[in-house]
Amino acid sequence: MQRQKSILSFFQKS
Amino acid sequence: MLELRLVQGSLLKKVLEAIKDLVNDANFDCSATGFSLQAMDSSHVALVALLLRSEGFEHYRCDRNLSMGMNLNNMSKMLKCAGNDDIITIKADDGSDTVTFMFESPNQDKIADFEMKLMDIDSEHLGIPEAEYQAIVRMPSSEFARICKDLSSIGDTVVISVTKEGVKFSTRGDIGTANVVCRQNTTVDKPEEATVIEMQEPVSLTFALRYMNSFTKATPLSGTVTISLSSDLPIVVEYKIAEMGYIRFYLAPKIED
Repeated sequence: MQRQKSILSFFQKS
Repeated sequence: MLELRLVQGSLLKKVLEAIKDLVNDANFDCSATGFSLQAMDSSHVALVALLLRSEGFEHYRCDRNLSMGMNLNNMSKMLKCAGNDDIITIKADDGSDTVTFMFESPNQDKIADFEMKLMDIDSEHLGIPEAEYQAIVRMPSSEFARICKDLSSIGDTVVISVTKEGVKFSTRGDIGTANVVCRQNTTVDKPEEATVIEMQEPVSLTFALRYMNSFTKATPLSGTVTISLSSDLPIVVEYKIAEMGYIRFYLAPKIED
């Protein structure tokens, strides 16, 4: 089973 | 006061067509650097970053930094009213809750202005760190669009693998499997027809084809697309906008649970 990662787990709020 | 005059107005029309299905509402930021946008899709899986540098405009006046919230579908409706050869000027007064798009025909015999309501958008600006990528592939944008479209008729996800053999796009679905391999090819008539692969180390990642297909709506902006891959980062799909800047799409990978 594959899970879609969120972009928020890579880039931080600035 | 903001006044940005873009002689090649079709560029702005194409930019809107490239992003309006991915993002509903976004803040356009205007500064001395240029006209830019950063926005995520509603499920926070993809991010688009646009930059149109100030030098690319015939006239660029931006007295102070301004952020204008726009509904991209409405903006697209207005820009569709501009002819492909029209000059487009974007105007806004300080503190105004509207933006005006002015369209001038090339021989100045028709001038139209469309005023659009701005909106307040609570957007989260993300810091995108500079990164070294394990593999960077440059290929004709039409070829990449064709591959994404073809594979999406077979499966929902694409595995993109870069090895010294080339770049492989693979999918599988109920009816079967598909693999497309593109090898480096620099012996072409025009530089934009080349496929160039810069690989530091092999990399293989899985992505949702629905998003990839959405990104390829930027194909009319550039003859080439640059795809950057690293195993611990979102893929970057970049379309350069001649002499003005770029549109970059970031997509988070799918991982095995």
